[in-house]
Amino acid sequence: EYFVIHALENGVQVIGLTRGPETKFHHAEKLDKGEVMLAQFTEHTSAMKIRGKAILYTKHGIIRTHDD
Amino acid sequence: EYFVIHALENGVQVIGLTRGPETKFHHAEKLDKGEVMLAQFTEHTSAMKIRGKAILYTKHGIIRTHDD
Amino acid sequence: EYFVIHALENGVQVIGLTRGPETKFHHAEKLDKGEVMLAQFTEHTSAMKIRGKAILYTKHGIIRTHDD
Amino acid sequence: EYFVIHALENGVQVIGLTRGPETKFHHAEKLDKGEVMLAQFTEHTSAMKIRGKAILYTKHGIIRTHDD
Amino acid sequence: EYFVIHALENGVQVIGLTRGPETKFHHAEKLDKGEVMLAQFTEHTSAMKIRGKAILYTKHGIIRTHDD
Amino acid sequence: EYFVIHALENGVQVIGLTRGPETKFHHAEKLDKGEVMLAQFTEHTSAMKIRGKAILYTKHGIIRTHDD
Amino acid sequence: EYFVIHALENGVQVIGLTRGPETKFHHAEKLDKGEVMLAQFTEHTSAMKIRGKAILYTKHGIIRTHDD
Amino acid sequence: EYFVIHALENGVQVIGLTRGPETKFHHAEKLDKGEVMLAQFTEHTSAMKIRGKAILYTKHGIIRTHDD
Amino acid sequence: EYFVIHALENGVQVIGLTRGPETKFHHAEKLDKGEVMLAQFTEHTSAMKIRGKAILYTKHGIIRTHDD
Amino acid sequence: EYFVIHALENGVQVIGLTRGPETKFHHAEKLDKGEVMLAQFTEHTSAMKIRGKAILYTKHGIIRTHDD
Amino acid sequence: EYFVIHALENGVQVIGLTRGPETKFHHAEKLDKGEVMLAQFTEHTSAMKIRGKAILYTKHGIIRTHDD
Ligand SMILES: N[C@@H](Cc1c[nH]c2ccccc12)C(=O)O
Ligand SMILES: N[C@@H](Cc1c[nH]c2ccccc12)C(=O)O
Ligand SMILES: N[C@@H](Cc1c[nH]c2ccccc12)C(=O)O
Ligand SMILES: N[C@@H](Cc1c[nH]c2ccccc12)C(=O)O
Ligand SMILES: N[C@@H](Cc1c[nH]c2ccccc12)C(=O)O
Ligand SMILES: N[C@@H](Cc1c[nH]c2ccccc12)C(=O)O
Ligand SMILES: N[C@@H](Cc1c[nH]c2ccccc12)C(=O)O
Ligand SMILES: N[C@@H](Cc1c[nH]c2ccccc12)C(=O)O
Ligand SMILES: N[C@@H](Cc1c[nH]c2ccccc12)C(=O)O
Ligand SMILES: N[C@@H](Cc1c[nH]c2ccccc12)C(=O)O
Ligand SMILES: N[C@@H](Cc1c[nH]c2ccccc12)C(=O)O
Repeated sequence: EYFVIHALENGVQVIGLTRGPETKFHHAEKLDKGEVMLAQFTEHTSAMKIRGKAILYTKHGIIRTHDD
Repeated sequence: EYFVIHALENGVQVIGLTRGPETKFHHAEKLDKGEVMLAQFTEHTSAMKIRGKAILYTKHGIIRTHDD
Repeated sequence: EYFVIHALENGVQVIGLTRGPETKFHHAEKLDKGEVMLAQFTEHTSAMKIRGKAILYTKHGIIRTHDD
Repeated sequence: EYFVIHALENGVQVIGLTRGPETKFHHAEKLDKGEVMLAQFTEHTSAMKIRGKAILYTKHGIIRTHDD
Repeated sequence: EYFVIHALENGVQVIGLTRGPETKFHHAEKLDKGEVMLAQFTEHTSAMKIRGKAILYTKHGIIRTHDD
Repeated sequence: EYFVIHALENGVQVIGLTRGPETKFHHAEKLDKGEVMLAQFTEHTSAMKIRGKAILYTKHGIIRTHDD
Repeated sequence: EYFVIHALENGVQVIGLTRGPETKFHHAEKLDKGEVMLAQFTEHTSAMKIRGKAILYTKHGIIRTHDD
Repeated sequence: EYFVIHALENGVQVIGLTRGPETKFHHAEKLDKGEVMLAQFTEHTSAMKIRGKAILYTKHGIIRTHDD
Repeated sequence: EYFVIHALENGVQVIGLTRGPETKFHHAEKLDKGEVMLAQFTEHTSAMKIRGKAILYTKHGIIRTHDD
Repeated sequence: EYFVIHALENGVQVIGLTRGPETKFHHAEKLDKGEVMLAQFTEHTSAMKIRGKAILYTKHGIIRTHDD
Repeated sequence: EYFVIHALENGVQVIGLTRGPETKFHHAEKLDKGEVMLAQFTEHTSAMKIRGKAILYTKHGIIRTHDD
């Protein structure tokens, strides 16, 4: 299972939250405008958080973070 | 299995409920307006609770928490 | 397998019934108006009961508890 | 595999029949008007019986018990 | 794999036939008018027989026993 | 994998053929007009034969034995 | 995986060919007009041959042996 | 995985090629006009070759050998 | 997983490339005009090459080698 | 699970991020204009990052990096 | 999982990149105009690169390398 994020401005963050009894940030990947990241759920990542203006392509639909 | 939540105001909470014979809150992730969270069901999380104005993208459809 | 419940009034209850030879209530989660819960079937929960005015999003369709 | 039952009157019963060489009633859950139950087939339940006026949401379609 | 039967008259029977080298009736569940039964194929049941006026909801379609 | 047979006359037969190096009849279930049988392929049944006027509901379509 | 054959004349044959390094006929089931056979691929049958006028219902479509 | 071949003339051949490091013909089944063969890929057959005028029903479509 | 190739001229070749750290030709099957081959990916074949005028039926679509 | 990237200019980069508790770049594949890369998620790659003008073909849709 | 490449000019290359912590070229298959290659992802190949004018048929769509 993976999702795709397309950054529409500089400084967009894709944050990985730890799997397990604790929930912490283990990594924040910064994206510049136009960059695209594909990210899986993994043994270490069971939730993600997105900050900044971007378009997300997920199995439940396409989400514009700054439109809604 | 994961779902996506898009916060429409500051202070939206995504609460994880424990898997097992007991049902307690193990984590509450706070989202600011415009932030998006993708969250899986996991070995530690078998139910979730959402507080605040948001849009949820799930396999059974899209839900606006404050429209219905 | 999970379903989604969107509370339309305060005091909506999502009740978990035990898996196994006995069928008892092991937990009742209370939801306030506008709150949303996502709940899985689990090792401890093989049936659920919903009380109060709500909308349920399940794999077999969307159900308004107080409309029908 | 689960199905959903929406009670349209008080006293609706969802009866679980035992899995195995014998077929007996192991539990009868009573629902009041408006209540909804989600019930799985399980290690102990291989058949179910519904009494009273209700709407059933199953993978083979939606059934109104008192309309047909 | 399960199917659903909706009794349209009293005395409808859902008969379970044994799995294995022998084929015998191991159980006959009687349904009154309006009652609904959901029945799985199981370790003990590899065939079923329906007697009486009813509607069957199966993965291959909906069958009215007394219309055709 | 199961199929459904709806007898349109008395004396319809659903015959089970043995699985294995030999192919013999191990059981012939007789159906009266209006009766319905649901039958699986099993450890003992790898082929079936239908005699008499009936409607078959299979994954490859609906077959009327006496129309074609 | 099974297919369905509906005999349109007497003497239709459904022949099972052996699985393994050798390919021989292990069984020929004769069908009379109107009879229907459902036959699986099995541990002993990895190919089949049909002789006579019939309609075949397979996962790749419906085939009339004497029309084309 | 199987495919279906319907012979449109006498002498159609369905040839099985061996699975493994070598590729040889292990069997050639001859079909007369109107005959139908259903053939699986197996432990001994990882490729097949068809000679003569026939119609093939495969998961990627229907192919007339002598039309194109 | 298999694909189908229909030769439109004599001398069409279906070449099997070896699975593993090395990539070599292990077999080239020659087809005459009108002949059809069905070929799987296998323990020994992880890539294939087609030479000559033919039509390929694959899960990603139908390809005419000499039309494009 | 793989995705496809079609470079629309020289110097497009497809960057692999490490799977595991750490998230680092383990490889950056450079593509010239017109080149296409197909890349899987693997035991060593659980996220990817794309820089430069390109078209991405993913299971959630087609993304032009420099159009949005 | 495999994809199909149809060369539209001589000298098209299908390059296999190694699976594992290192990413190197392990094989480059050259195709002449009109030739078609079907290539799987394998134990040794977790990414591929295509050079030259060709049409790619993948599960995410059809891609012309020199049109876009
Ligand atoms: N550590 C949590 C992370 C998490 C996943 N889904 C969640 C939903 C709500 C809150 C936290 C989570 C877990 O693995 O379960
Ligand atoms: N601890 C419970 C949490 C839960 C899941 N689904 C539920 C439905 C109702 C009430 C509680 C729950 C369990 O793992 O089973
Ligand atoms: N304890 C029961 C709960 C249950 C599941 N499905 C049911 C249907 C009817 C009655 C009870 C149930 C069981 O695990 O089987
Ligand atoms: N005890 C039976 C219950 C049952 C399931 N399906 C049935 C159909 C008909 C009669 C009984 C049943 C069994 O597990 O097999
Ligand atoms: N005892 C038989 C019951 C059965 C299943 N499918 C059938 C079809 C025809 C006749 C009998 C059967 C068996 O398990 O195989
Ligand atoms: N005994 C045979 C029965 C059978 C299944 N499919 C067939 C097709 C043709 C003839 C016989 C059969 C077997 O198990 O394989
Ligand atoms: N004995 C052969 C039968 C067979 C299956 N598919 C075939 C295709 C062609 C010729 C023979 C066959 C086998 O099991 O493999
Ligand atoms: N012996 C070969 C047969 C084969 C399958 N697919 C092929 C494609 C091309 C040439 C030969 C083959 C193998 O099992 O792999
Ligand atoms: N020997 C290679 C063959 C191969 C498969 N897919 C490829 C793509 C490109 C080049 C070679 C290949 C392997 O098994 O991996
Ligand atoms: N090392 C991380 C890489 C990763 C995957 N998905 C992510 C989402 C956000 C941040 C990092 C990641 C992991 O395997 O889990
Ligand atoms: N050696 C790498 C190859 C690879 C696969 N997908 C990638 C994406 C980007 C960069 C390299 C790769 C691996 O197996 O993981």
